[in-house]
Amino acid sequence: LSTGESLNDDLLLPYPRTRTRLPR
Amino acid sequence: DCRPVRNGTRPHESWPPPGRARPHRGPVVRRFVSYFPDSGNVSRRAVSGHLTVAAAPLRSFSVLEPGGPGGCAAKRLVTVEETARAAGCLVAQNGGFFRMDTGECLGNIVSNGDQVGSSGGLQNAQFGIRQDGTLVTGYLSEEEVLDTKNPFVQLVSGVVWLLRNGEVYIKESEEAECDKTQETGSFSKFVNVISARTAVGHDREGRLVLFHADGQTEQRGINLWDMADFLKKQGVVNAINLDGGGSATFVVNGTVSNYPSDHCKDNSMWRCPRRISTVVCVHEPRCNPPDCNGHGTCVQGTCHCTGHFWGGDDCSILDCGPSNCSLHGLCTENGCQCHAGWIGSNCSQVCPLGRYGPNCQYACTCENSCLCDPKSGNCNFTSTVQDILSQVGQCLGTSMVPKNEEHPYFTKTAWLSLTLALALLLLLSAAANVTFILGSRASRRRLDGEYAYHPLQEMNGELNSLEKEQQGDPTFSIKD
Repeated sequence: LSTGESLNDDLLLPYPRTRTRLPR
Repeated sequence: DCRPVRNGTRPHESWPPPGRARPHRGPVVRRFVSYFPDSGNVSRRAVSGHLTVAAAPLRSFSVLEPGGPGGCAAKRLVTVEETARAAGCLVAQNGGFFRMDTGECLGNIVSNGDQVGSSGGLQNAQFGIRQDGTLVTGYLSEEEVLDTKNPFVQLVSGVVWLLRNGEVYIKESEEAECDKTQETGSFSKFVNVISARTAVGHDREGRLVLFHADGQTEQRGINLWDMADFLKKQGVVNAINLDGGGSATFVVNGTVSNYPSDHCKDNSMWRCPRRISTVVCVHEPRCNPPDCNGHGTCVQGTCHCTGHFWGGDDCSILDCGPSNCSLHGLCTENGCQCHAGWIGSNCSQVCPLGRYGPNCQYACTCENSCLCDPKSGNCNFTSTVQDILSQVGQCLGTSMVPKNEEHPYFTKTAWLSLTLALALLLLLSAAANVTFILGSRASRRRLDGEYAYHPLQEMNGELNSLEKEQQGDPTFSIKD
């Protein structure tokens, strides 16, 4: 079975990509 | 909220390790196609997936770095197949979250005893196994993660604690895991959206449970509430949610066995497994330590110790039997090594008379062939036999001494009895002699005084002249 490269298109993120989880 | 907790304790569940391991059976993988209610619609949606149950998690479960050790430091992204194959996983799934752009592993990661990632006390759901086999699920402070008394040997971070003590714990998790700080409502969406999902947890018997469900975000699959309910019905007690979406990959014996949701780069008709970060893996049970301390062979997670004297679960204990070398020797891998003066497989026999030292290898060199201390060879040795022999001022030639190992008991007893009998005879003889001497003196003393002759009274009716004189002269007497 050949496995090609994934498109990484099904994103399921708990936090926004831009978010930095620094202590307040 | 969202504040790292460095010290103290945080809410989590510790499940004690199961007792004595039962004969090992490999992981059980169950496939399902189940129907879940479709929110807003009357219809139901079908979701397929796998539930894997593995006994003895301490020995059969590992958190793997991508592509093997050093994968997190190198920020590698590797398919689950590749990582699982190299590690010999029977069943493997994608594990913790990661940054897709940089390849950075996120959260706490302990892989086979090595801490390779730290969240710095950031509060997300954790699942791990401590050195003693305790299964830990929930939130941990940094101090608890870094505990050295009973350190984690496997640890992975997820997002959302699904089940706590058999009850759904999503609502509490949303509060604990920073939902108030979310900027776009993405955390709430993350919980409620249908998608491909994976989870890890354990049941009441302390068995590890891996779960995955196929899906595609917002189109197919299940939300976290569905997953928690499903796991609860399967008897899972504690579980956390791991990475999902296009990361959800399920591999059995090195082959992808689910339907990943990412499309392939070269042709969007097909689906391709994503290159991800850490992997959760169920493998053949390993021994602890894997090499059985160099004194055995690991077979199905059980050490088979070499030789007759290595024992214990990890072949680290020398066992020479219940007698323990009779406390006269050391147990070695070749059996009892007796102290000087002792011999035998259990060191229970003293050296034969006339021999001494380790393995009784030396002959005594005492004057008059006297016996010596079986331990040191010292001729001033005092034992019952030697005492008796010394007191009477003699030593037996070693050639006359019966072999100790042949009749050790007879020799002592016989000599003692003989000596006592002779002593008794000596006493009787002495007593007889004394009695005889005393009797003789007494009879002599009786004859020691004066005495007188008494001649015949009459001779033809008359006293002779001598008698007459005696009768007339009382002073006349004869001394003996």
